[in-house]
Amino acid sequence: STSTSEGAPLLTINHDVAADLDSSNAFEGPEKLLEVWFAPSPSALPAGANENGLLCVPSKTWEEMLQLVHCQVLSVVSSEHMDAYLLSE
Amino acid sequence: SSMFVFPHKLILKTCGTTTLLLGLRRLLRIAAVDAGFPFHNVPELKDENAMASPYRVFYSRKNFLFPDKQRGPHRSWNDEVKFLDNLFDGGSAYLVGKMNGDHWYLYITTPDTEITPPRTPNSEKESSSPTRPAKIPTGLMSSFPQIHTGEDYQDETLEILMTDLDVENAKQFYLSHASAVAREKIPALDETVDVFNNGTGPDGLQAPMTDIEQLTTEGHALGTVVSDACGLSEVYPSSKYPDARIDAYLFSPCGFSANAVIPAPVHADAEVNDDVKKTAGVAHYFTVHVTPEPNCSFASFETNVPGGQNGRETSEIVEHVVGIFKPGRFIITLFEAKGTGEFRNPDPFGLRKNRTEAIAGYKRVDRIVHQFEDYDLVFGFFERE
Repeated sequence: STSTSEGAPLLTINHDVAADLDSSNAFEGPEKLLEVWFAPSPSALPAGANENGLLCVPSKTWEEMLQLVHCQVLSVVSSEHMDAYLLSE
Repeated sequence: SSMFVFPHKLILKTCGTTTLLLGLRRLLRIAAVDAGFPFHNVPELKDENAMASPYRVFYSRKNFLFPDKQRGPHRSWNDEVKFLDNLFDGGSAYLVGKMNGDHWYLYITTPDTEITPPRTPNSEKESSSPTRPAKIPTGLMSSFPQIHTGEDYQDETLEILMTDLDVENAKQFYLSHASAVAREKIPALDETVDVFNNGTGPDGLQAPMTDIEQLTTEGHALGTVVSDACGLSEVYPSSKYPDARIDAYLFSPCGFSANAVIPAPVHADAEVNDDVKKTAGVAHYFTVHVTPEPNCSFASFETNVPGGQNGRETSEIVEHVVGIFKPGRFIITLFEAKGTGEFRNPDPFGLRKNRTEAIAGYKRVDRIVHQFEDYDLVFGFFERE
């Protein structure tokens, strides 16, 4: 993990996945793009939801979901308001 | 492929033959079980079908280059719509652009006073209580005071989908090319290596060759080299976005992906205007994915950094990105929440002015505007002059 300054986004690399990734069979660039909102804004989370909303979900849990999609996590940039996952496909 | 997790929403973008929609039920379940978002499709959370009710859903994609190779629900747009309609009530599906050319599909649900609950799988329909829940408790309602207006939340997503990339220019997204660029960048180390190679380094120790190998072959190291060399790092320059962080990866033998987290600029109160206020405390992103092979070349760029922030208009961003990838043709979509009731960015790429050269070097072929209940969509299709 590396971070440049206090509070700045933090990069974590999953070296196991990143080390031997081969893209020789890639052929379809156009992506499928899904956005699912559970509240109108971060400041309007519904009662009962964790105060950090989806940010409370551990990476491992997302990785299990991503297995259904056929993707793996290469690296993550974590910040106060968002986590950005770079994926293998 | 990329995924962005916010407190209130998740964005998942995957290419190739990934089966993105097969992850959707699990996503909704995680939102209910792990994050505590309300669910309405079953009486109890311990029911394995419990899934959070989304406030709203967007699903979109360009037409595939090789649709026959897709799997699962992605074999056709109709299959995808059926899959989503099975899960949500009241979704709307659109095709935007030429049916016999490059076009773009969109599926959208609208927020309503009853959060659109997902349905349980048909097989359970008979056995469980009605899938259509009773009205959500008013308490819950009160926690969504802004459900209709989105007043306090500015949302704008720009996507640029580029095909037929310039072949020569696309070489910079090949590992062999990037390694050469990386090697040029670390000449000093190179000499050190020579010394170490013959075992007579300054302190007589053998330098770990892997350092150099890593710097010139490891996906993330090369990803950073390519981000800088191709100009991507300057789309939102560190001079204006000091806390921005780019995570880039160069695939082997070729291909490139990058995410950037761009914390919203924080201004001294005196300078804050309404727009900035709306973005304070919100993180923005951009994401880029490149498939450089000539027979299927493609590059995508997506960002939710509001156009005009820090002085960079949407059209400038588009010109910068198109300048990096030099596509033969490209689609632009700009999706903008109508929170203020005004179409904030009426003419993001000079489309309305009928200027054939809205983007330098390209001719605008199509311009299509869709106005949804609370979002406006501007779609543009351009071809190289």
